[in-house]
Amino acid sequence: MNIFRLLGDLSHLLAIIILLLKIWRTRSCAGVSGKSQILFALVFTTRYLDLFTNFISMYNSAMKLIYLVCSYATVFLMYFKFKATYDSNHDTFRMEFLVVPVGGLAFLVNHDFTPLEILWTFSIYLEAVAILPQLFMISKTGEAETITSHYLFALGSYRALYIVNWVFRFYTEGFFDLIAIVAGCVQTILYCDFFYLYITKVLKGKQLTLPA
Amino acid sequence: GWKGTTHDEL
Repeated sequence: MNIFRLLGDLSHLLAIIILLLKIWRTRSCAGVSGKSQILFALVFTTRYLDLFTNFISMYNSAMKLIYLVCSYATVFLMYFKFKATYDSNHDTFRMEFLVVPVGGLAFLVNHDFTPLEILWTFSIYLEAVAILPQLFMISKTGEAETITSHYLFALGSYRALYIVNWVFRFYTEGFFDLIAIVAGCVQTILYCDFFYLYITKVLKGKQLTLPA
Repeated sequence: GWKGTTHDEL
């Protein structure tokens, strides 16, 4: 464990908590893409299947459980409890356009052709593109609530910090996982234009609006 | 059994 990975994990945890609290306290999931949340729940499910078979540390197991519980709780709130506030008209990105190619790629490019490893690879590739329905929804509505933009900033920062962690691990322990690194770079690049808008607008107290 | 390399990152 290094400070970059710890900050990354905390940023990820912060993002998940921000979103869950936003939905719970405002009793509304307006402006949030339920499809992205379903994809994130799928990412954690396929990545953490080794939760009970491969113990790394208390921290590792605890965080995996928290991510799983929070992501399913968010999906539950969006599609059941506060279903009336779910904006399905703007959340129209076709998830199968992501899941099918990612599933195929996971079969073709992986470290080890075993069920657990292919599912882990699937989760890594899927996480890289899971935010697309959310970004697509914001481009359709042309704006995002400030709290949603904080959620996205924390979520985007987490994988950017992981990239720094991978550089650090490469130089300190010679460790690198090319699949995670390439997918992590793609994932972070997808946030770039959002990062620009967040820093130039939200941090100046303005509403996050996309140029129509 | 399910092998797979162990991943220590979240």
